[in-house]
Amino acid sequence: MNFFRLTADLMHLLSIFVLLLKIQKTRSCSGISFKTQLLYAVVFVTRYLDLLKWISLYNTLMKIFFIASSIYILYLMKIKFRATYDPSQDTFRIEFLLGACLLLALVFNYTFTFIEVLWTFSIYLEAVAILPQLFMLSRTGEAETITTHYLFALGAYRGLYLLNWIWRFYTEHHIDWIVWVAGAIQTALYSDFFYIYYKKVLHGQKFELP
Amino acid sequence: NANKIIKDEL
Repeated sequence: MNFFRLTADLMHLLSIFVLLLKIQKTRSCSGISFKTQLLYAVVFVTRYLDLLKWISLYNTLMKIFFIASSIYILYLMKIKFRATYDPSQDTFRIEFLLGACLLLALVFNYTFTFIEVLWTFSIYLEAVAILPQLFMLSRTGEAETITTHYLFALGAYRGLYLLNWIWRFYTEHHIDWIVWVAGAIQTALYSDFFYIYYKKVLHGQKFELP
Repeated sequence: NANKIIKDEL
């Protein structure tokens, strides 16, 4: 564990708490893409098939939290606050993402086993899981401030993982190409968002696309 | 060896 990775994981936790806070406080999931949340649930379930493999208490607790919270968010969006979800705003075709990621995972993986291919699939899928949310944002052209804090925390988590990998490469000679390439793409997807968040939200303005 | 990558990250 290093500073970057711990901070990244804490940002990831924070992002989920901010999302839960947004839904509970406003009693609405408007502005949140169900499709992105669905993809995250798929990501966590397919990645943590090794849940019973012991690495550390930290590792196990975090995995349980990510699986449980992602499914809980689906429950909130699909059942508890269903009336506040507007599917007509959430029109990104995730079938293509799922298909492309599965295909890539079948071709580019470390070992061709069931568990390993699904792990690789989850890495690729996480990289693009935010696209339905960003697409929704670009369609509506604006977002509630708390929703932008959620997205910022989520993007910061990915950015910090890049620093963690650089750190681990030099201190441990840790190499993981699949995770690096996917992580770099994932972080790059946030660059436009980061720019507007910095220009607008951090200066006290409403998040609006130019 | 890629198989030796320890999946300790989340």
